[in-house]
Amino acid sequence: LAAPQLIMLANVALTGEVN
Amino acid sequence: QRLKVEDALSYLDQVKLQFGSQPQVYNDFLDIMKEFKSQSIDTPGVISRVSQLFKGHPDLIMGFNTFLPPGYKIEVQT
Repeated sequence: LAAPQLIMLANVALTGEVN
Repeated sequence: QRLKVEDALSYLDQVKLQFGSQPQVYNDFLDIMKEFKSQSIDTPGVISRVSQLFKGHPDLIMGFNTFLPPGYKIEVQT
């Protein structure tokens, strides 16, 4: 199952960038 | 209602603020995010880890729920 908003949160947390 | 980068930044600030005196908690949260991105853990795995990490912080759990896909939710004990 896709979790696009969770991926976005992870990206922002780890890099500060948008996926 | 798609969340934006600003929503993520705002949530991350909230986590940092609440655990200002325990920076390890935020580091643990980053580790969970890393494992999720590397696909070491899946969405249910993230839910399990975050619900333990933020136990006793219902506002952080409810905030985290907004980033979960439909059908997933961490229950907050009241």
